[in-house]
Amino acid sequence: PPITSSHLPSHFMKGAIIQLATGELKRVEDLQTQDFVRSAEVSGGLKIDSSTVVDIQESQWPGFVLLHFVVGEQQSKVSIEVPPEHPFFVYGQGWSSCSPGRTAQLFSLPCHRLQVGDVCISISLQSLN
Amino acid sequence: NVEPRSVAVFPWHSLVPFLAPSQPD
Repeated sequence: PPITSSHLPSHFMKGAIIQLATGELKRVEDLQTQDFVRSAEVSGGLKIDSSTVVDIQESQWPGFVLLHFVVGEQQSKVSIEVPPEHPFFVYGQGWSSCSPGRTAQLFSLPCHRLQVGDVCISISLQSLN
Repeated sequence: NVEPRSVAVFPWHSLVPFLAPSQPD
């Protein structure tokens, strides 16, 4: 089932305090690509993947969008359903969503429009070998 | 009286999606 809109967490709200893996505290709107990269480096067990948006469709669930990504070096195909206001962090660009207007309305978080070809930051478990 | 307000602190990894293939190759 998709992530429900009513449960979109408040950590996307402008001003929310985020703790990096280094212990540093930053506001969500001030985060930069390097913050995620460094956090992944110092945290055990997690790694950052580059996830490229390859398609954006309407979901069968009303009010949701279906996002298709290719993830990591393996180019694995992963699809997720989210509300259009759900922000993703795009490399070198920052927060982006399918509906920047709704994101601004709900979270006051400035966003770019998420587009096919954007490379988002995602995490996965680090391989044990 | 001013009651102390707690400030929520969220971990960085809660902001990014966990994307992993359900069936590894």
